[in-house]
Amino acid sequence: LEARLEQAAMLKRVVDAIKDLVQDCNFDCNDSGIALQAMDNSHVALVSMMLKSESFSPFRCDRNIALGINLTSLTKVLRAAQGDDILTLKAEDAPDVVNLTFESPESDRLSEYDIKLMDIDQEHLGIPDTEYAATITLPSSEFSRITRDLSALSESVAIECTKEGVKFTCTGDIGNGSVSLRQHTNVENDAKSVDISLTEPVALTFSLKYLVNFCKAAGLSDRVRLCLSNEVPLLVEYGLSNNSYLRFYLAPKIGD
Amino acid sequence: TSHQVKLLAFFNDK
Repeated sequence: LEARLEQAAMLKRVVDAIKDLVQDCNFDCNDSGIALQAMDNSHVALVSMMLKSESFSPFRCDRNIALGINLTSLTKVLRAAQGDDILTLKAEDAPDVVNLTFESPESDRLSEYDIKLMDIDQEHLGIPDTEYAATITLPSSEFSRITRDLSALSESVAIECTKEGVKFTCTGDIGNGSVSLRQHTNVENDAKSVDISLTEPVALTFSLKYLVNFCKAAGLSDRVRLCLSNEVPLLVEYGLSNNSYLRFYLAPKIGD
Repeated sequence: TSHQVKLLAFFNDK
């Protein structure tokens, strides 16, 4: 494997966004890119990352390999990279280590690190293709604000989507709160728009602690997409350039 | 009250 990223910031942000949710992960490398799928310890949330080969230049992967990496270790090494450094990942066939180099674009500084790999026996889940009943695309900062504000009151949030819009509601010991958003097109800045596409109304309840965790990815993208259908896990997607993405799935809470 | 469902109730083990 040899994969060169123009900006180390991308990988730094991705790892930062998922390291509190999952710890030891296989980075599955093949000629289409680098993928990661991992569940959190409680088996309630799942991270699915895809960095397409087009996000790297150049990208070469002659044989499929799984790089088992501890994200705490990776974080320590990535801290040594500046955001605008050029980052290159390298691994041999049947590797013991993954090699990372960081090149400063404006000086002759080159740093190089090896991280020991681990054997990770990871459960791989088949995620069915789902036609979601409701898809909401909104500014990622808005979604972060909603989850943060409501998590101060309650452990859970009910998300209801109807043709009127989407409503986030919570009930806690001190009282209750809600935030409603309507479909809205911002003509000056499309990134601030709220798009709602609905085939049937949905109402689901989720644990806020996971949603707050997902929002650590907000720095990766101006927009976030929420996909919901009744009684299936929520999909929260942060799109990256070149069709790469960081997705989170969260199992709902269901009434007794 | 509601209880938290696990993902394995929805996604298959590959």
